[in-house]
Amino acid sequence: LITGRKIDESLYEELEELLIISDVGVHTSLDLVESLRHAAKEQKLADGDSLKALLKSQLRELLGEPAPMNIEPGRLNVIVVVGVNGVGKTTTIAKLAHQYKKQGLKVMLAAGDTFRAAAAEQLEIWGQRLAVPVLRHGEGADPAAVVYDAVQSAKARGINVLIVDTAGRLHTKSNLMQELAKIVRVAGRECQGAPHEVLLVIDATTGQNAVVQAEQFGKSVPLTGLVLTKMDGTAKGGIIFAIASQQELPVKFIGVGEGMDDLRDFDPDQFVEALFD
Amino acid sequence: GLTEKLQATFRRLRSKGKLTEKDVNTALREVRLALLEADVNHRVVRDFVAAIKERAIGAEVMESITPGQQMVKIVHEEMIELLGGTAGRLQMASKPPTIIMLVGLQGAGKTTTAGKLANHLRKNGRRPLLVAADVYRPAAIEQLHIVGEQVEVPVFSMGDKLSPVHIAKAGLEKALRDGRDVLIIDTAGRLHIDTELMQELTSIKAEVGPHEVLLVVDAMTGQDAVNVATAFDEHLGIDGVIMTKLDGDTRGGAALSVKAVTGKPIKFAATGEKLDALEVFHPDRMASRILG
Ligand SMILES: Nc1nc2c(ncn2[C@@H]2O[C@H](COP(=O)(O)OP(=O)(O)OP(=O)(O)O)[C@@H](O)[C@H]2O)c(=O)[nH]1
Ligand SMILES: Nc1nc2c(ncn2[C@@H]2O[C@H](COP(=O)(O)OP(=O)(O)OP(=O)(O)O)[C@@H](O)[C@H]2O)c(=O)[nH]1
Ligand SMILES: [Mg+2]
Ligand SMILES: [Mg+2]
Repeated sequence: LITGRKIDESLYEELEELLIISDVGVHTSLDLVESLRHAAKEQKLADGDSLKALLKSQLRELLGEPAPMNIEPGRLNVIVVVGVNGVGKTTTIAKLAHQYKKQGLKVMLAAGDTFRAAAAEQLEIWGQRLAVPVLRHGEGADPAAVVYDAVQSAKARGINVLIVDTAGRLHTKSNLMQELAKIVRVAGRECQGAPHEVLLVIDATTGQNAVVQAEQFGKSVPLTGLVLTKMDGTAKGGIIFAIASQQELPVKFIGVGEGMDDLRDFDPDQFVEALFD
Repeated sequence: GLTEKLQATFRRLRSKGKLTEKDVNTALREVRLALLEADVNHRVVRDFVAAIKERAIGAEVMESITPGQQMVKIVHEEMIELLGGTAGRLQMASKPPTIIMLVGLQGAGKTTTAGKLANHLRKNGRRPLLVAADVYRPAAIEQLHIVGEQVEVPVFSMGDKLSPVHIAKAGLEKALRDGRDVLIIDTAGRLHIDTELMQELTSIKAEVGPHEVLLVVDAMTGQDAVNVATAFDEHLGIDGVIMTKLDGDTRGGAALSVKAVTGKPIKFAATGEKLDALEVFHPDRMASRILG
């Protein structure tokens, strides 16, 4: 859309539209295009290609540096996975478990979703496929009790990575957000430094509500990173730029399918490039 | 919300004298921003704003002593019209069973909605049968069995080794044998760009001939809603839409996008995780919500 063009108003409009259609959000998009205009004037840019390159570098800058997972050998690392309903938490946990197991670490899963129909069964099937133990209680059990038991069991068995699944929940439900805070507290009380990672899972098809999700979940639990799932669809996931403009919350992984191998380390350069495909 | 923004805009514009068409365009920009913030698809926004411009430059707004309020009234009315034009009822078949098929992206809420529909129909005196046609997702069949138990509706399943087409067909035969008058088929979540899985839906449809193919859409979906709805409608053909997770605080602009691009009615609004959280869709409530 851009090659060999001169810089004019319609080009700025096209770039703004590209951002909006990618779910970057109207306000973040307007801000980006505004600062693009200033920079283009300052740098006396003359062609469309250099304008596009400048926008890419702005977007890249917004994402910050890739942040590795806080997983260290020789200790029990605890990862808690949170997010609203249906975004891909349980499946992401299976993918993470697969990845850490391949790296030679001992992994265990905790079925912290004690509410939804067949949630523990879903995680157990993944555990069987991955040959990874799953600690669960019955339906309706207290998720904090599951986490408590899982940490004890993980310590006893010399587990390196304990990944805690939690029930999907809307950030508008304060009792459920309090339940999440309690799960995190219990993990911290029972294991030094835990949870080492609290990952918020965001569905790439989500619009502006993802910004509210990141903000509100962050008020209840200490988020350490984002996982952006379902990037194998047609959604661009531009919502991460809107989130990045409000808080530092690095994207650590991208989900690209429903299988245990469908997880990629987040590559910010590749992500920015893909926005323009 | 939008009302306050437009009132402020018009106060500023009117202080310079009589309103002009250019002033209305300035105000319409506020409407565009509000709709984009609410996740309405940008093309749908452009068409919507163009459509209301006619009324917006009429005497209704230009000669009103409260032009801001008038414009909001127009936006509201036009949006309600767009969201709810055609009747949103479930079409019951003249010869039972009525066959309902739920489709949509992964995680949209199909399985839960299947339970809610079964619950709603049973409470209205029907004899529904749920069919577990998701053979891919771990414990999907078990999930539907638990849901069916919770709403006291039988669930037909054949494990995960047979094709969903075969299972749907066998489910229909079971309904006929047992005198069940509504068949609700839960299908696996899939991407609209997955050719093979979209073909599977077409095969199920060809095999059992559903009276209602309902696209289940997560209310927090962003710009992509248009791609998904268009693809499902073009490849498969849908009869209606169910918006889920409306108990959250998402503005829900996807509802307007989906309705605008397919013309298919939004029949239900799902408003919670419990199996009684299903209501008939209210276009006026949705319009107020989108406009914030
Ligand atoms: N295409 C695609 N589907 C995904 C991806 N991640 C998860 N899914 C699918 O999304 C659906 C929901 O995934 P779950 O892992 O059950 O989501 P969840 O967040 O645990 O859901 P709840 O526990 O009910 O809140 C399933 O059908 C998954 O297979 C992804 O990266 N790509
Ligand atoms: N808050 C809320 N949660 C909902 C609603 N509908 C479904 N859910 C939740 O959303 C999550 C996904 O629901 P499912 O019914 O498993 O979704 P699905 O479309 O069948 O998922 P796949 O089969 O993997 O494609 C679950 O946690 C449900 O409890 C709703 O209206 N409100
Ligand atoms: Mg889950
Ligand atoms: Mg399902």
